[in-house]
Amino acid sequence: GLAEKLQNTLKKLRGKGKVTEADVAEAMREVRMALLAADVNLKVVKDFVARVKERAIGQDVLESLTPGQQVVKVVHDELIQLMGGTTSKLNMSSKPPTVVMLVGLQGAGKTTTVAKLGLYLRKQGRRPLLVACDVYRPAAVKQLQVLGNQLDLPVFSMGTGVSPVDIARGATEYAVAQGRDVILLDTAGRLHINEELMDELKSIKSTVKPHEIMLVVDAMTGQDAVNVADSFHKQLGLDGVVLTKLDGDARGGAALSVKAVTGCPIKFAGMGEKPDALEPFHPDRLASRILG
Amino acid sequence: VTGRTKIDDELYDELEEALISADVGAETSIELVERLRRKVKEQKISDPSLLQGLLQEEIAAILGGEAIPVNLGNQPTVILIVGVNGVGKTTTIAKLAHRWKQEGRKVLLAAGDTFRAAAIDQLEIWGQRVGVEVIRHQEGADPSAVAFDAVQAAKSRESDVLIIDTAGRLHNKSHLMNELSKINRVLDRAMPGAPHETLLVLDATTGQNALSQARIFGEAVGLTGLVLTKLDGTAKGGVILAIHSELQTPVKFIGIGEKMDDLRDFDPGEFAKALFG
Ligand SMILES: Nc1nc2c(ncn2[C@@H]2O[C@H](COP(=O)(O)OP(=O)(O)OP(=O)(O)O)[C@@H](O)[C@H]2O)c(=O)[nH]1
Ligand SMILES: Nc1nc2c(ncn2[C@@H]2O[C@H](COP(=O)(O)OP(=O)(O)OP(=O)(O)O)[C@@H](O)[C@H]2O)c(=O)[nH]1
Ligand SMILES: [Mg+2]
Ligand SMILES: [Mg+2]
Repeated sequence: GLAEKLQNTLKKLRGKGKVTEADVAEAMREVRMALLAADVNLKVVKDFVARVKERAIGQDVLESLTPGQQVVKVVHDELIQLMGGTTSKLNMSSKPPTVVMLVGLQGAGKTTTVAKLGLYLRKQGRRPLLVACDVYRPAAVKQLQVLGNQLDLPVFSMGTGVSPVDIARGATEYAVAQGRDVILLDTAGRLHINEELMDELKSIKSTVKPHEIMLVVDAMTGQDAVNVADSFHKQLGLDGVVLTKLDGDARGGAALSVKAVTGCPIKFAGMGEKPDALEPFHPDRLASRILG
Repeated sequence: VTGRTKIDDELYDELEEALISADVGAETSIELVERLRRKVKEQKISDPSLLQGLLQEEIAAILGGEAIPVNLGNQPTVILIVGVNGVGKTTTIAKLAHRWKQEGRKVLLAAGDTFRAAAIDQLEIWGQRVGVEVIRHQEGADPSAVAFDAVQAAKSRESDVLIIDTAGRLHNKSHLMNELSKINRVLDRAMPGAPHETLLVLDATTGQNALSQARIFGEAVGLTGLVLTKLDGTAKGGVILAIHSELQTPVKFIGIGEKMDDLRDFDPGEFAKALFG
């Protein structure tokens, strides 16, 4: 991984007495290549490497007996700093029901994550309601109903002939009547550049005023993660991110890009297809994964 | 990359960064720009406005002059659709079925995803919309049994094409890759030579992990082509360059939307241009 590469690059400098700017430049190239290979966005990589370089030409690295180790430590520390702390708390409303809306590109894992969150919240003593707001994708409503059935969680649906805005509104009324204290809105996958569908999300937002809007992002997303996250954040305002399919072997650099460009915490990690495969996101684990 | 007056390092860096931003990958991007530098030197090119076009030509050439079509010469032609979760396999099958039905062919579908919630329902709805039959078993059935059954059905109905849907699966899950290999063997047993095409569906928003997907799915079942979906978004799918140079797997179709006619033949020239779009 990167740690090894950096150790090797800078190991040959031991006993040379002093690490030069050129040596550091070569080490920074290694960092850049490693982060790009891990799918971190190019602009995020440049900013990151600039910060690391600043610290790498500092006294504690240049005068160290093991400069390679020092640089690795700097990279690791900067990654942890950038990713932020562990925060898997959803913004809960003081007056129930709390409304949580999940949004994101097609196929990212929203419907599956809504079911997982329902199970997670019930284990915490909550009374969640899953809401089928995807009226477009064939059998999307049925998909959520099947998941709800498997987990013995209630699913609110008004079929596919009603607008998602009306479904969301109907769900909040139903939740109040039935004493459900968290509403989880599953929305249809959409492109950030589809004005009509982004307007639909804005409309749902202004109608039911979610306390938590989470962007669901596939861990294998490449350079485009920044465009998507930035656009969804600017248009809707995000409170958090869920990174899915972390049980794969993608390095997950998209996580860094999303955090860097939106500042939003990644709150949960999808670790599999089963309903219990949801964990609080651990930034330090992702940092190690990106370093490889 | 416009409005430049001379060819300098800055211009080459800009081109390299455009490729990286398109998910071509750092190593491949560096290689491509190195080749361009040599070409510029050899051909004594001095006009900076020509460079992007030269790079596009190089990329289109690497991807092969023309698309290699799907071979529909068997009766039935059996096509296996594979890929990781959520990339667009089921929707792509609907698009392919629609296209070939429009061409007057008899198409049959097989609901080989017996695992995910409402996966069979999803394909059945598409089947109804497109106007083709879907062979299915119950949820939780053995997908190999569905595949075998579908081949028998295709033969008895004298279908021209049989397209088999499979559950999304991550390539690092060996038991799931074994399940896929088994489906592959069962198809060959049901009809020697089948599947005649195995298409890996890749999501254009995927980064460098797509290369691992192509390698491992290729090792498990052998691929005859790729389908690159969601190119109607802002992602460029540049990783297919590395897949092509390492594995020679050709992209046969691209997905540009969620409707049944949002399918196009792969055009290397268009693709190369769009990388810089
Ligand atoms: N391995 C794995 N698969 C996942 C995970 N999360 C979701 N999936 C799978 O990814 C695929 C897509 O999940 P969906 O929940 O349908 O995605 P979606 O975002 O609702 O899709 P659209 O509604 O079409 O936009 C399914 O096959 C899921 O089982 C995860 O954390 N790990
Ligand atoms: N914008 C866009 N969306 C697409 C395209 N192809 C598929 N989709 C959408 O991507 C999502 C996932 O598509 P599916 O066909 O269910 O994907 P899949 O690979 O079968 O998913 P699993 O079976 O769960 O692994 C759906 O919302 C589709 O409408 C495309 O070319 N463009
Ligand atoms: Mg969904
Ligand atoms: Mg499917």
